Amino acid sequence: EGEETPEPGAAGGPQDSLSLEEILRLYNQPINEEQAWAVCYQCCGSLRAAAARRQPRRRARSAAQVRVWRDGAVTLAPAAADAGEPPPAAGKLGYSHCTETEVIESLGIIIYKALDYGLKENEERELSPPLEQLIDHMANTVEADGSNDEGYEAADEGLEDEDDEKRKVSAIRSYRDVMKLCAAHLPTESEAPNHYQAVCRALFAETMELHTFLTKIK
Amino acid sequence: KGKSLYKIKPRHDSGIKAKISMKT
Repeated sequence: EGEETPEPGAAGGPQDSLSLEEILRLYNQPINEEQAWAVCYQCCGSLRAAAARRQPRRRARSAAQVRVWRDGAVTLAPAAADAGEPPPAAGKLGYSHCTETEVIESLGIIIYKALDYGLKENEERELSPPLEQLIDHMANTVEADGSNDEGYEAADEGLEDEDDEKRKVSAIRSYRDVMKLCAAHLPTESEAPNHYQAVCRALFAETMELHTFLTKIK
Repeated sequence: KGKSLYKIKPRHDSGIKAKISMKT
């Protein structure tokens, strides 16, 4: 770990985006919960916009594909462009022929892994229940669709508070569902666009600052 | 700055980490 420091902006000129993988490697620690909510919200926002433009859907295969932009936008890039991976096999969980719930599932997994970054196999991070529920539902959407359940049923034994009651998550089927849950996490839902954009903008700015600092030390 | 604080517990077979691992 760490011997291969990524080189944001190595191509020259000001850098306008960083991948989530670069961010994780530079900090060498996981993202925090607020950043997870924000990346989730912002990425689903851009995926929604892309869907409206009828752009092909693609699953997130690694954190290298999730790009955080200077202005706080978060986008999902094609795998081969960023990760240096060979193009995904056509058809199978590949590019354009996947569903919205599959994209959400893959994003949930990537975000969980970013929260889990650096932890050992036998360790598990304690997440706040709402974030754990969000990720759980994102990552399980395909199953939820298949079984046509209504959300929880017997799965979440530990949640008996009234507060938790109103936060109950039903199956996530769309980017909009994810965004609504992220907005509901805030005291004022209408602040979600500005708030989450600001969190991602700060994530970009602070990571670039760290990169500049580390480069100077080198 | 940028420091995230979080608690670590032993991985649980029924926990979210195990569920995510099974998917990947």
